[in-house]
Amino acid sequence: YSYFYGKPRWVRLSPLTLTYAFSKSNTIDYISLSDIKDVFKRSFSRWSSVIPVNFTETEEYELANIRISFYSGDHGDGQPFDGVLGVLAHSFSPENGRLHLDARETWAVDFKAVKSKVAVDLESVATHEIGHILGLAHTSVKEAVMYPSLSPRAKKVDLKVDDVEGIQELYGSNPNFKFSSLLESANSSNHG
Amino acid sequence: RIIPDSVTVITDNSTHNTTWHDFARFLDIEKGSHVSGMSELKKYLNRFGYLSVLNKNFTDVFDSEMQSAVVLYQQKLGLPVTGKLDSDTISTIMSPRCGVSDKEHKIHTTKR
Repeated sequence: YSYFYGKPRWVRLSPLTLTYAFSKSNTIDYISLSDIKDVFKRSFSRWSSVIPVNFTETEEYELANIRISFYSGDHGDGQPFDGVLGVLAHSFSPENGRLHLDARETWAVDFKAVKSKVAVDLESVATHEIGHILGLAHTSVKEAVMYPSLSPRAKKVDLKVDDVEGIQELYGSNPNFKFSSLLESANSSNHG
Repeated sequence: RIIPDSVTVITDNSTHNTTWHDFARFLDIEKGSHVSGMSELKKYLNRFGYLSVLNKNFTDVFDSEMQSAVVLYQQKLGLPVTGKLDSDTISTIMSPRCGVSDKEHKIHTTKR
């Protein structure tokens, strides 16, 4: 695992609660907002299960700590999106809170229902980008969520030891988290 | 025949993004080679934090700087370190990815 320069993190009183909101104007219309919200809720909960940080949705986009938007092409932050595949999303280090997804990707919440060869799993990318929002940079560990690339139709949503160790160095451990549960989960998925 | 309740069929428009797809033609190109379009690969390596140059007029030559960038890329992405544009490296470069630079000191914020 690695960090951004200066190892920035969200500095608030513990236990830390961060709010998040979805842009109403910069979004996609072929996945329902409730499905998008469910995806992000699951993604946030993966991180909050390992660190003492809570995430709460708010309707007040401008005031939210984490602001989630879908954009196409040049959207004013100096890092234009490039259309189908290529760059899928990007986000900003703490305590900026902007999480941007390329609206021109074929985002999927269920590959059984989306047959496109270029479909990209929204939950995998959401989980990865939340890692950046919290302060993790890219890792060299291919199996980890924070590895920079993701193939179309691939799913990688479970945090690996590398992700967990990295984020816990920034925020400490959730008192209810046990590393053994992570290893058990990894074993069961390997044998599954 | 059982028909699923809901299937979203979206046109495969992968041809809309051909920039990285074209990198396939650089497979096995070695240091010292001059290949038209190599500058695009240099721009990619620059964008993601592997090739830092003051002058961004990238040439199409696979030079020493480019080789160092490839080595760095292979190290960072957990690939076999060969310094060459082998199949593992090219296929990883062509994969869709996060837009955040792999350089660990990349901060995009502007303090107001």
